[in-house]
Amino acid sequence: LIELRDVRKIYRIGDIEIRALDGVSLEIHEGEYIAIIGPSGSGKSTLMHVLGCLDRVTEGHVRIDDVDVSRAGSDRLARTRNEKIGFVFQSFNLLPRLNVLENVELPLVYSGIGKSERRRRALEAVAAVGLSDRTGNRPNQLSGGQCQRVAIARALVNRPRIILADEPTGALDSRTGRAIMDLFRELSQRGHTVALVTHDANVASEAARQIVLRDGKIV
Amino acid sequence: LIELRDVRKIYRIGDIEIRALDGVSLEIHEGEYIAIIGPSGSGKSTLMHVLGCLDRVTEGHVRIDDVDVSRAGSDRLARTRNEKIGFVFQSFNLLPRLNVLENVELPLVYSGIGKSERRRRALEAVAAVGLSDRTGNRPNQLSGGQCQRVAIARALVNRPRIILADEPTGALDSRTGRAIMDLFRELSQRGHTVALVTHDANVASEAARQIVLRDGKIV
Ligand SMILES: Nc1ncnc2c1ncn2[C@@H]1O[C@H](COP(=O)(O)OP(=O)(O)OP(=O)(O)O)[C@@H](O)[C@H]1O
Ligand SMILES: Nc1ncnc2c1ncn2[C@@H]1O[C@H](COP(=O)(O)OP(=O)(O)OP(=O)(O)O)[C@@H](O)[C@H]1O
Ligand SMILES: [Mg+2]
Ligand SMILES: [Mg+2]
Repeated sequence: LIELRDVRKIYRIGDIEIRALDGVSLEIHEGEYIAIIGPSGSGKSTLMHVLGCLDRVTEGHVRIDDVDVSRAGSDRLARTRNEKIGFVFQSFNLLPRLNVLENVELPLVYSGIGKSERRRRALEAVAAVGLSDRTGNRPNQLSGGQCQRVAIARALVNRPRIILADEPTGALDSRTGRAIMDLFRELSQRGHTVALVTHDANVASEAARQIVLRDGKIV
Repeated sequence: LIELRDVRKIYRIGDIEIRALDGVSLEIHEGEYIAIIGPSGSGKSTLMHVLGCLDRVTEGHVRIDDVDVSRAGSDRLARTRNEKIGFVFQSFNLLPRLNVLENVELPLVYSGIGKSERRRRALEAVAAVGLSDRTGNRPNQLSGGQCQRVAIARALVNRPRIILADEPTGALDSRTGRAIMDLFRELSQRGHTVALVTHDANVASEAARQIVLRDGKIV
């Protein structure tokens, strides 16, 4: 389903070169559940952005569902993302002027879903993360873990085939985190492809397969 | 050193009332090392903001070093904060247009420390969190865990008597997190007062005392 070949992501700042990804090749098959682990700064978020068509690679090839996204135009990229991928960002990236429900509805707006169906689906997603009583609040009125859960609800609302979550339980206590992991497990059992970045060994052990990154390479 | 009596922090949104803190009384003595734990949304960050003179309480009393900060003017509050307290925010709050070194120097600028002494101390703090090779970068050029470490360096650069850290290892792998916990342990051993919010049981067990929050109350 997702294939990376010899992928490099290199940042140049002045004459300094930072190799965020340094020759990564990877295959993720439909329905797989993988965990990506590794030290701070090893390239995990960068890898997730590449998998999620959010960042272009400097070198190498990226195929998603047989589409070569490393050569695709930005419109094509955006459509692929919206139709197939749900992304939970490490720092949530909620829109500060929209309330919880509006934030969660956003992927459905891009998909052209009608107003009442959007509302229905968004309420369902918000309920799944335990925030039904906070739908009218904006992100600055929420705790860190509540923001994280809104980001998760938004990523899942379109029922995407591919779910990419960058440290989805980082701001959650063990019980709330457990509920979220049950959610991912259920989605995986229903055939969704799930890739999680995590520092939590318990979370990593839920996946069928672990990928370890170090200095931009898979070890 | 820090005393809270019957503290309430109540947000009113329309006719809805959210009791972020709902009658909290607490004493933290000089040199103590405490961990604050509890579910997402239970009031931990709110409690930290009150302890750190960053938020005013709705009801109750807050004393820091015998100063009644619940009645103090905002200048007095700011001075107390700058002189006595180092704060690591749950979402880091780095200034996006400043580089790592400039971000870390900020508390020293407020203290009126001279340029070369600021630089020296900031470099020391950055080295302590393992980021000496990234001093020229801005926050958007750093990974989540790198940003967290910059926030920690900034909080410690003034060698404050009171260190308040809201989930300081949330974005860190276990090895980098271990190095940060060693840093806090060393500061505690040297007499600094340390209060950490954490979801990590390992981190909580490092403290001499654990405080558990639930629905804005200490249980
Ligand atoms: N500005 C605000 N307006 C309204 N409610 C708020 C505001 N700030 C915080 N709250 C609410 O106060 C409660 C406590 O928030 P707080 O951030 O202290 O929780 P927390 O224990 O730190 O949670 P987490 O573990 O998720 O970070 C939450 O229900 C939160 O939504
Ligand atoms: N825009 C950028 N410019 C320069 N360097 C960057 C940029 N974005 C990321 N980097 C660097 O690329 C490397 C990998 O970053 P990445 O965010 O993928 O790490 P990570 O494994 O997710 O780390 P963490 O666990 O701390 O979140 C880091 O050294 C980071 O500083
Ligand atoms: Mg990351
Ligand atoms: Mg919090």
